[in-house]
Amino acid sequence: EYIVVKALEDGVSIMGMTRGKQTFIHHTEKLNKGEVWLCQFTDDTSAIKIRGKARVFTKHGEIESGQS
Amino acid sequence: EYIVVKALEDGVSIMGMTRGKQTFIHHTEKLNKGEVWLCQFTDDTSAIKIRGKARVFTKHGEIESGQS
Amino acid sequence: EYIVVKALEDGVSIMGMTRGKQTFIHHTEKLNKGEVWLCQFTDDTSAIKIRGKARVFTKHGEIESGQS
Amino acid sequence: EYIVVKALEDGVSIMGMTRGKQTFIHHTEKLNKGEVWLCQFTDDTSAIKIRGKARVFTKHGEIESGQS
Amino acid sequence: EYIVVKALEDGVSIMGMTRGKQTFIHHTEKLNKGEVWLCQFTDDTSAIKIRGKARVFTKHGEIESGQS
Amino acid sequence: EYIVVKALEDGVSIMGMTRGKQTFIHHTEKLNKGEVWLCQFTDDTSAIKIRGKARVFTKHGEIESGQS
Amino acid sequence: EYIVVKALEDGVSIMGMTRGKQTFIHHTEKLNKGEVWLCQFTDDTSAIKIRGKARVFTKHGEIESGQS
Amino acid sequence: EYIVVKALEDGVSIMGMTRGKQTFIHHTEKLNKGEVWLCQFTDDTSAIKIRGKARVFTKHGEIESGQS
Amino acid sequence: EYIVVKALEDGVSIMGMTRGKQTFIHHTEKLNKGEVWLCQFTDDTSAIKIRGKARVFTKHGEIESGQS
Amino acid sequence: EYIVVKALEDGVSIMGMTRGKQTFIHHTEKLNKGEVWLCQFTDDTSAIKIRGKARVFTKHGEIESGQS
Amino acid sequence: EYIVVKALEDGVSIMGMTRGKQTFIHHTEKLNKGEVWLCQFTDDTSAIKIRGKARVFTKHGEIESGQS
Ligand SMILES: N[C@@H](Cc1c[nH]c2ccccc12)C(=O)O
Ligand SMILES: N[C@@H](Cc1c[nH]c2ccccc12)C(=O)O
Ligand SMILES: N[C@@H](Cc1c[nH]c2ccccc12)C(=O)O
Ligand SMILES: N[C@@H](Cc1c[nH]c2ccccc12)C(=O)O
Ligand SMILES: N[C@@H](Cc1c[nH]c2ccccc12)C(=O)O
Ligand SMILES: N[C@@H](Cc1c[nH]c2ccccc12)C(=O)O
Ligand SMILES: N[C@@H](Cc1c[nH]c2ccccc12)C(=O)O
Ligand SMILES: N[C@@H](Cc1c[nH]c2ccccc12)C(=O)O
Ligand SMILES: N[C@@H](Cc1c[nH]c2ccccc12)C(=O)O
Ligand SMILES: N[C@@H](Cc1c[nH]c2ccccc12)C(=O)O
Ligand SMILES: N[C@@H](Cc1c[nH]c2ccccc12)C(=O)O
Repeated sequence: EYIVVKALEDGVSIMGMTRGKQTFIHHTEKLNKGEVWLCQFTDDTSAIKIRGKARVFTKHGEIESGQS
Repeated sequence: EYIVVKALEDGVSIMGMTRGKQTFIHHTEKLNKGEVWLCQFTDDTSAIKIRGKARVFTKHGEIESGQS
Repeated sequence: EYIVVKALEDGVSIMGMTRGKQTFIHHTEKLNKGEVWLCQFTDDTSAIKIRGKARVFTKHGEIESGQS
Repeated sequence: EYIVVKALEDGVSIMGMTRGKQTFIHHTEKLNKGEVWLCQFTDDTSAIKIRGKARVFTKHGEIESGQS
Repeated sequence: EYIVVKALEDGVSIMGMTRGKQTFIHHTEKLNKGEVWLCQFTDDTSAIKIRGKARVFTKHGEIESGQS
Repeated sequence: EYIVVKALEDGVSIMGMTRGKQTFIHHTEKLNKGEVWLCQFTDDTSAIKIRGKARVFTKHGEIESGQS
Repeated sequence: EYIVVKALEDGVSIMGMTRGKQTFIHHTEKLNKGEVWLCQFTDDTSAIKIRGKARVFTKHGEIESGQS
Repeated sequence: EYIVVKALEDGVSIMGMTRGKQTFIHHTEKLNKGEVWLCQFTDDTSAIKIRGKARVFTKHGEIESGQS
Repeated sequence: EYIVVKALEDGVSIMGMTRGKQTFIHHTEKLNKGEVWLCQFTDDTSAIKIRGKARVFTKHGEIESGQS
Repeated sequence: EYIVVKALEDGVSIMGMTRGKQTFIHHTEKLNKGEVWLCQFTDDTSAIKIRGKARVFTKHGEIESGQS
Repeated sequence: EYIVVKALEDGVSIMGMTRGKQTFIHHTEKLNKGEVWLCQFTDDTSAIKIRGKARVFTKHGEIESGQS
């Protein structure tokens, strides 16, 4: 399983949350406008949080993040 | 299996419930409006509770949480 | 496999029944109107009972619980 | 595999039959009108019998039990 | 794999046949009109025989048993 | 994998053939008109022969046996 | 995987060929008109030859054998 | 995976090629017009060559061999 | 996974390339017009090269090789 | 799972991110206009970042990266 | 998983990239116009680069490489 994120503005944050009993951010990826990020759920990442304006492509369809 | 949640207002809570004989909240993630949270069912999370106005994308379709 | 329940009134009960030779309630989750609960069948839960007015999303479609 | 049963009257009985060389009832769940019961086939349950007026949602479609 | 049987008259018989080198009836379930029986193929049951008027829901569609 | 047979006349024979280097009949089931037989391919049965007028429901569709 | 053969004339032959380095006939089943034969590919049978007029139902569709 | 071949003329050849570092013919099956041959890819056969006029049914559709 | 090749002219070459750190031709099969070749990807073959005019049936559809 | 990237301009960068507790770039592939890159998620790559104008083909559809 | 490449001009290059912590070219296959190359992702190849005018058939559809 992987998701795809296309940043629609600079400074979009993609936060990988730890798998396991604790839930905290282990990595934040910053994307500039137009950059595309593809990532899996992994042994280390069981949740992902997205902040900023972006198009998020998932198995449940395309979802737009951001304040619009 | 993962679900996707888009907060439609500030202060949306996503509560991860423990797997096993006991069922209690092991993590609460607070989302602000427009933020998107993607998460799996895991070794530690076998149920999830959502409070506040949000769009929840699941394999059974899109469901809106909140009092509307 | 997971199901999704959206409470349509306060006080909806979701009862998790034990897996194994015995069948009794190991957890009751109370939902208020608009709250959404997603849960799996697990090593500890092989049956679920729902009381009160709610929309239940399952692989067999959407079913409404309650007296209506 | 799980099935879903919605009781259309009080006193609907769902009988779980034992898996193995013997076949007898190990649990009877009583449902009141509007209550919804979701249950799996398990290590202990390989057959299920339903008595009373209910809607039964299965992979083979929706079947109505009862005398109607 | 499970099948679903809805009895259309009293006295419908569902006979579970043994798995293995021998084939004989290990259990006969009697259904009254309107009762619904759901059952799997199991370690102990590799064939099933149905006598009397009933609707049988299988992966190959709905089949009506009985003399009609 | 299972097949379903509905007898359209009395005396329909369903012969289970042995799995392995030898191929001979290990069981013959006689069906009367209207009776329904559901059976799997198993460790002991790798071929099945049907004689007499019956409707045979398989993954390749419905086939009618008999002299018609 | 199983195939289904319905004989359209008497004397249809179904030859099971051995699996392994050698390929020879280990069993020939003779069908009379109207008889139906269902059989799997097995540890002992990796090829099947059909002679005479019959309808052969396979995952690639229905094929008619014979000289017609 | 199996394929199905129906010979459209006498003398159709089906050559089974060996699996492994070497590739040579381990068996040639001769079919007469109308005969049907069903065969799998196996531990011993990883390629098949067909010579003569025949209809070949595969997962990629129906292909006609021969000079036509 | 297997592919199917039908030669549209004499002298079509199908080259099996070795699996592993090295990539070289371990077998070349010559087809004459009308001959059909079915082959799998195997422990020894992880790439295939086709030269000459042929129809190639793959899971991605039908592709014609050759200079046309 | 693999993705496909077609560069629409010179100098498109495809960055493979490490799998595991740390997330950093282990390889950057530079593509010139028209070049096509196909790559999997692997034991060493659990996220991929794309910078520059390119067409990205994924299981969630075709996405265009770049500033346009 | 395999892909198919049909060269539309002479001198098309297909570069197999190594799997593992390092990413470099372990094999370059040169195709002449009309030649078809089918190849898998393997233990040794986790990425592929294509240079020159060719049609590339993948699970995400048909993509044309080259400067056009
Ligand atoms: N650490 C948690 C992260 C998580 C996954 N799904 C969740 C749902 C809600 C809250 C936290 C989570 C886990 O691995 O289970
Ligand atoms: N701790 C419970 C959580 C749970 C899952 N599904 C449920 C259904 C109802 C009540 C609780 C649950 C379990 O792992 O089984
Ligand atoms: N304890 C039972 C619960 C159950 C599952 N399916 C049922 C059907 C009917 C009655 C009880 C059940 C079991 O694990 O098997
Ligand atoms: N104890 C039986 C229950 C059963 C399953 N399928 C059946 C069909 C008919 C009769 C009984 C059954 C078994 O596990 O096999
Ligand atoms: N005892 C038999 C029952 C059976 C299954 N399929 C059959 C087909 C025909 C006759 C008997 C059977 C077996 O396990 O194999
Ligand atoms: N004993 C044979 C039965 C069989 C299966 N498929 C067949 C096809 C043809 C003839 C016999 C068979 C076997 O197990 O393989
Ligand atoms: N003995 C051969 C039978 C066979 C299977 N597929 C074939 C194709 C061609 C010729 C023979 C065969 C084997 O098991 O492999
Ligand atoms: N002996 C070869 C046969 C083969 C399979 N696919 C091929 C493609 C081309 C040439 C030969 C082959 C192998 O098992 O791999
Ligand atoms: N020997 C190579 C063959 C190969 C497969 N896919 C490729 C793609 C490009 C170049 C070579 C290949 C391997 O097994 O991996
Ligand atoms: N090193 C991380 C890379 C990663 C995968 N998915 C992510 C989502 C967000 C941030 C980082 C990641 C991991 O293997 O889990
Ligand atoms: N050596 C790398 C090759 C690779 C696969 N996918 C990638 C994506 C981006 C960059 C390199 C790669 C690996 O096996 O993981």
